[in-house]
Amino acid sequence: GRRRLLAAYETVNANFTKLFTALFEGGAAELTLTQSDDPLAAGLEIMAQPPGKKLTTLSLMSGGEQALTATALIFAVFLANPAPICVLDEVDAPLDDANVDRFCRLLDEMKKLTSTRFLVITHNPVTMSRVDRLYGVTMPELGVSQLVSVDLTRARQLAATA
Amino acid sequence: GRRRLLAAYETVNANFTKLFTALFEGGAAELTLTQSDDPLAAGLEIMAQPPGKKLTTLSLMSGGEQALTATALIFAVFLANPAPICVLDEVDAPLDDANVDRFCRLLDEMKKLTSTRFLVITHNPVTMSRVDRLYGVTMPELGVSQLVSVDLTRARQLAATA
Amino acid sequence: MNIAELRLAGFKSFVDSVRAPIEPGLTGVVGPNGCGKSNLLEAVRWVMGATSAKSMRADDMDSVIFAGSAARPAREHAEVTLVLKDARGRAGAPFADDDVLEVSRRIRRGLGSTYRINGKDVRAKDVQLLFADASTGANSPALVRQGQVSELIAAKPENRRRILEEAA
Amino acid sequence: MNIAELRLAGFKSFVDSVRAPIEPGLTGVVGPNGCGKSNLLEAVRWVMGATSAKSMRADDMDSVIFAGSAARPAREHAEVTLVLKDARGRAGAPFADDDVLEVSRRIRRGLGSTYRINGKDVRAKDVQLLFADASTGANSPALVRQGQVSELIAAKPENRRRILEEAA
Ligand SMILES: Nc1ncnc2c1ncn2[C@@H]1O[C@H](COP(=O)(O)OP(=O)(O)OP(=O)(O)O)[C@@H](O)[C@H]1O
Ligand SMILES: Nc1ncnc2c1ncn2[C@@H]1O[C@H](COP(=O)(O)OP(=O)(O)OP(=O)(O)O)[C@@H](O)[C@H]1O
Ligand SMILES: [Mg+2]
Ligand SMILES: [Mg+2]
Repeated sequence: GRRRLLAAYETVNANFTKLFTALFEGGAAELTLTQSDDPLAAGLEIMAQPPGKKLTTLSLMSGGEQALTATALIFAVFLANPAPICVLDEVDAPLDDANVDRFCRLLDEMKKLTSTRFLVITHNPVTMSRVDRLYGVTMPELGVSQLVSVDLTRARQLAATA
Repeated sequence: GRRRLLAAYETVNANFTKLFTALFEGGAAELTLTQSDDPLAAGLEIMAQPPGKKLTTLSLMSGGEQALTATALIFAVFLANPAPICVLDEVDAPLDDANVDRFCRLLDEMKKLTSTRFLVITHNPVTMSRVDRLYGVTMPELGVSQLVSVDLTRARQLAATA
Repeated sequence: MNIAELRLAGFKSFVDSVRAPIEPGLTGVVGPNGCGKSNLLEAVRWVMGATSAKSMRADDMDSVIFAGSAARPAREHAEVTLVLKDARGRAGAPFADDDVLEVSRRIRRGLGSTYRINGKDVRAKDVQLLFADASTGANSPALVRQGQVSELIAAKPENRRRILEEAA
Repeated sequence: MNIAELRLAGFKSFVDSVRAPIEPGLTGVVGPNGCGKSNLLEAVRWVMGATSAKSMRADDMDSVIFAGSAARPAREHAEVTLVLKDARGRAGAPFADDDVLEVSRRIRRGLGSTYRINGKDVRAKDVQLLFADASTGANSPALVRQGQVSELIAAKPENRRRILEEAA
């Protein structure tokens, strides 16, 4: 139990450090197991330093920085044991345009590294223009959902003018 | 203590019901004090019914519906005792375009009803185009913040093409 | 193994039958607030054998059945199906040679859930194990619910450590 | 009473002096992730007499002083000022006739905070009461922190009820 957790920690930490510096285009980050000699009771702390800033715990970063860092952690875990399906429900919500772009490049990288199929739920026009196809969910009748394929070319035109 | 809380509840509930139906363009909502004969130990539950849907507690609504409903509650409390300053930090993040537009109309209404000065922190281009002026916060030097006035005309042009 | 299609009928706001092919790469899902996007993720977790009604914004499991709208009456059952391809050997006998597995969960109001693979009744456990062995399942860290990133940020360090246990 | 201007020096990422006039109506605040927007709201709550370091993403109050960056050393003090207009009678003597009140809070590393109104030393309590009597203050429900809407949604009903107590 303990040995497997420590092995998982090593793998995930290595992935996390790489993904963070890719997403933030620099800086440094690491996971630390804290507060207990027994890793099975320990806490997982996240330390991060965006380029040019001080190393702090996750809780002292900005909203968007926290979201991007936590996303790096989620993908660090994912890469340790890739799933056949990954669904991301509005994880890009707190990100500014530059960070949404980096998030989409991360998804492209995940696509190359795995055979996982991704469903990306989003309100963001940049994300909408960076996926391979789009489903639109609508309620033509109040309270009743329908699913339609959306023309990606149109979504890309809209994003290009935004 | 108890009488003041009940009076506050009556006022806020009346405001909340009005603001909800204005924001959702229909439907119904109400606040209920629950779980205790003593209002000072009671819980505040939020029941809401968007147009065409079933009445449920807040926790069963969609992310955007929850945010819009909670925003109606915040403004219901605000109207009971308007503050000279109101700062909203990214409350529009989970809202789709139609709901951001309704949120901005709510702000216009609050502007008419009070002499409150509003600071609206946002990443949303629609919101940016609907305020009276814009401050841009930047870090021309890494880790050091600066404040500048942003040309609103430009922001409105960008939003119009989006 | 690939997850190639999601089908819903009577599940939450998807009262009418819906088929959603899931193709390789990145598929975006868009639409207004409250139109049903998160319900799709909940349907995936539900058919994989999710046991916590709370984790799918429901008071109890019957709450995932279409509850009615202004124009339509409530339904009495809901069904979700996942179509798995290149799935040979993923399920035990009698499915050991099946390349395509249709895994479905059905709930009837007041009568609980039943599970099927390729039309045959199976136990919930069989479905849960099938997906767990394929590195997925209702608790897969790759299924990121709305607001879950914020929960991870706000979590106590001891609770955050559990994300490592999913990787182990 | 109107809050007409916010000034910061050495507060979090605002190491250089910054003056932000606050005009009537709606003022938008925009900028990339991590550039300092939420720090502005924290500065407003801080000068109003906020006592909880945790509520401004700080381990202790000294943490709001500029901690240094790649190119600059840490500072030893931070100061935030709010300029109040049409404020006659809002503060007690000796400010009773002052129409403009400059309320400032200053912290020196290791030495705690001091407060001033129009250049005269006052107690924290005087500042907190001034703002509370004007229907605002560090705990005003009109100061909505990033993520606070989500906290309200997820809150236990007993904790949610406290929002009514702010209105009472
Ligand atoms: N059992 C049910 N029967 C009918 N409708 C339901 C049922 N359960 C949930 N709903 C409806 O589904 C809607 C929620 O859908 P969902 O959360 O998927 O929206 P969404 O597209 O993710 O929106 P957002 O962008 O705001 O997150 C709610 O409006 C709710 O009324
Ligand atoms: N004491 C300090 N000294 C220097 N910099 C600090 C200090 N405290 C916080 N910061 C920096 O301020 C930045 C956070 O700023 P803030 O939270 O205001 O960003 P934001 O503009 O709101 O971003 P977002 O859009 O992501 O919410 C962090 O990057 C942090 O490093
Ligand atoms: Mg949703
Ligand atoms: Mg912020």
